[in-house]
Amino acid sequence: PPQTPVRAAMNTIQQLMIILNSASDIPSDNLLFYFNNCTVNPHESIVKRVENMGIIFKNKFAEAVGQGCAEIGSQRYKIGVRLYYRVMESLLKSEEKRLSVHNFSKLLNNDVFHISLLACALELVMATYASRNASQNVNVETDLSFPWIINILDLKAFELYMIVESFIKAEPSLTREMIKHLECCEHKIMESLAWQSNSPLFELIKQSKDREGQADEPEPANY
Amino acid sequence: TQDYHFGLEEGEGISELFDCD
Repeated sequence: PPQTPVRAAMNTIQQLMIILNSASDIPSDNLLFYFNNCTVNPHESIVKRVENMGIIFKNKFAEAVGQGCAEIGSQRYKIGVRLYYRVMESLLKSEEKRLSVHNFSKLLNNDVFHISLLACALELVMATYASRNASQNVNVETDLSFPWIINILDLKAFELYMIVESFIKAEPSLTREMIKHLECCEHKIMESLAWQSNSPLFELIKQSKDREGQADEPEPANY
Repeated sequence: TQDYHFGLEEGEGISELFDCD
């Protein structure tokens, strides 16, 4: 039978639970294998970052929704972290296959990579639960919809944009609704958020122009 | 994922995107 919005939202949550049922709150053995293969082992910094981001997330969630919902925020964060570790492992496996590389020291010690991956996982969890509440007309959440998550984690919109496609590729079990939501976030970023004055996008554009040697040509008037 | 428009080119992955190749 055709899905009602409630059914669709519930299916998405169920799917998220199925995906994460077997996922772990801490790095898996496979992940530890990759960590140990790094020139600089990132294990400690990754776990510490998850802890620190957790404190920020829970405080901001409680601030936004109410102290009575602090435990809900805690649960959301926990689910997000499971998805973060699961997708990280899948990303590394595919990079290992693609590049025939086993030492991911630079990537795994890159702060922005981890925060954008965690933010993407948390955004998906937040959207999944928010859509359920919206379809049941339950107004529990104040506006925690995107870009709330990148604002509280102090992440640039374009930095999140860089991870979305790889995230979707790395997690084949995402539902249509989840993928649609991430695509919607991408559109919001490219339509406006990525063009804010402090966006790293401008530097990337400048670098690519420099690389193409266009810098020394006079810019055509229509620029 | 059939609805999603993948745009990364061959040889572009997370390592290149985060400048860690």
